[in-house]
Amino acid sequence: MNIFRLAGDMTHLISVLVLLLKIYATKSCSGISLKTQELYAIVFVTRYLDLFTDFISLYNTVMKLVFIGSSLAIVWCMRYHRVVRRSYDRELDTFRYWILLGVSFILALVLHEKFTLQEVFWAFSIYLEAVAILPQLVLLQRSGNVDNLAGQYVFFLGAYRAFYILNWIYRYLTEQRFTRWISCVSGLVQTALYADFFYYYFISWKNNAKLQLPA
Amino acid sequence: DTVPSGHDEL
Repeated sequence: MNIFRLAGDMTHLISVLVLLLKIYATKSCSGISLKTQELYAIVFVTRYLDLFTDFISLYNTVMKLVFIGSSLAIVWCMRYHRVVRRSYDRELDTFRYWILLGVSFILALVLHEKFTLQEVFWAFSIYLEAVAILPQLVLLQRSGNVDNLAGQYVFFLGAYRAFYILNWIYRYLTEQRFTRWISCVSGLVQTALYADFFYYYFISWKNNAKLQLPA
Repeated sequence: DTVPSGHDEL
């Protein structure tokens, strides 16, 4: 564990807490893409298949349970909670995410570390996470005005993978046999997808204005 | 036990 990875995990945790706060405090999920939440639930379930077979540390196990539990809870809330579900922007959240699932799965069948069920699903979850934010970014652009909590959620979600890139650089420099190209390349793509969001987020913060994404 | 293919990250 290094400071970059810890910072990344904490930032990721903050993004989940911000989203839970938004949903429970405002009883609304306006501006949040259910499709991105469902993709993230799939990412965590397929990545943590080793949850009960490999014990790495208490921290690792607890965080896995938190991410799986929170992502499923958010999907449940947005689908079935009688108050929250009413504020879901159904007509704006129309990204055809089956494409993302299909491409990620085919890529995982071709590019993986070992051809085992766990490894193929792990690679699938890494590729899927890189593109899982797309429905959310499209929804933010379509809904124009971005409320603070939704903007902060996406900001922290993007920042966490940027910390992980620093973690991979650090591990590459300090550990002889650290080669994890699947995560690194995928993480770079993932962070790059946030680039324009970060730019407009910074502009809105600098001008102390509402976050406006160009349609 | 060594974690298969080093998945010690979240």
